[in-house]
Amino acid sequence: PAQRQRPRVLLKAPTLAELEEMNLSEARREP
Amino acid sequence: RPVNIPRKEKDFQGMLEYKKEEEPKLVKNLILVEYVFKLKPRGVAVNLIPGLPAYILFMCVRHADYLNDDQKVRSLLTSTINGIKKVLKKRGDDFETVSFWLSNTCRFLHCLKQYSGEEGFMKHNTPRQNDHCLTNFDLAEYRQVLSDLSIQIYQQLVRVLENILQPMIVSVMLEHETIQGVSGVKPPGLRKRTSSIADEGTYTLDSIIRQLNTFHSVMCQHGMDPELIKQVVKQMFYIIGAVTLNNLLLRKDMCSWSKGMQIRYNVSQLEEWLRDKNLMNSGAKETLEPLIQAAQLLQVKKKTDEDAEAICSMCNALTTAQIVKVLNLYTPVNEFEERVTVSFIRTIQMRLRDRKDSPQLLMDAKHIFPVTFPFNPSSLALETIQIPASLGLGFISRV
Repeated sequence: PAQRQRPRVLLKAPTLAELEEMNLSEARREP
Repeated sequence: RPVNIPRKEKDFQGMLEYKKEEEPKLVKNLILVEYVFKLKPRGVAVNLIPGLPAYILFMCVRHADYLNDDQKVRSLLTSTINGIKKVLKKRGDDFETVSFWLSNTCRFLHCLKQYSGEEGFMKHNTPRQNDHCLTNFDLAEYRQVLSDLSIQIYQQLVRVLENILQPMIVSVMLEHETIQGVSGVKPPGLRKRTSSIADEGTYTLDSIIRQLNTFHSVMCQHGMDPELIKQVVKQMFYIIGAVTLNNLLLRKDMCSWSKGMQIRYNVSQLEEWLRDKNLMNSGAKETLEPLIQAAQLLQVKKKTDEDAEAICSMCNALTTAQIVKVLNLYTPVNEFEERVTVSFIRTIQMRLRDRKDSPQLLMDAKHIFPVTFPFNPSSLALETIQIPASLGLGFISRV
């Protein structure tokens, strides 16, 4: 069987704090 | 509507397909729901696979990975994390909800590891499971976010169970007398405290055991990792021990030979519970050690130099301040007992002066032990997972 390769592209993730901040600014933008 | 043609399970690849615009509906129906009602319609428990929402989410991630659609993967993971946080903000005081999402967040994290393609996480995989590893994306950073989220949820779970246990502890562990007749005589001049949250007799040992049973069975039903359950139980026992000891250190009416006896009996029942649940290796019993020693201190002889030596070697989980306080508060309840003399307490202080322990009198009852989430791969074959109609996810299809 062919050797499985590791997934190649690392998906950058926001931290929990950044996610929280994003949600807050989104909530602020909403009327 | 597509015609539903029955397929053999081996034809499925353990993926779930949904349209991008259906993501909000997916998150709403899978995460932002009252699971209490979904899992137990009309009060009857439905035999769903523990961790089903986590598996469903992971199978959706797998399909987006298979499509090599990084935006779809990112968007689903972000919405998932936000959804879980939202549920916990709304229902964060409900033990079942918090336990449910702690179990599922951990399972989702384990799936991201088990199918990451990293050798260290693949040791227990079947060849078929290895075929189901992610092909295009490395989600290591999202694993870190989910691990951080799991820590937050764990801490929330501890606060919830603390709020439930707190009003019971003093009543059960100190005030309620299970052993009849041991302390028939109340210490003279001591009034019964009325500031306790519950009146004496409101909660019994049986109440706290029943509560522990409820916590344990909920966590088991949710498929929480056994190693994580052990950590929750250890934390619960720590809270029980710390709150009991702190109250004992502040209440003269709790420092008698018979209270020592009562506390030891109560502790033995808690140990029995651990044995019954096969949790003796959880570290929970050890957290009761300061309380056990305080109870022993109430019961041992406190007169001679030999007694002082025995006390100093026995009470290694208590600080000097705590030992001295218990001795100072000790109150004889009958003619066979004697007050502890000032000179005996001085002897103890002299013997313990080289100890480098903290001057702290009270235990930090709010302390939370650091939590870990040991990798726990699942033997479940993704291609066999079916989605019950009750979840309202008819718009996603098995691939």
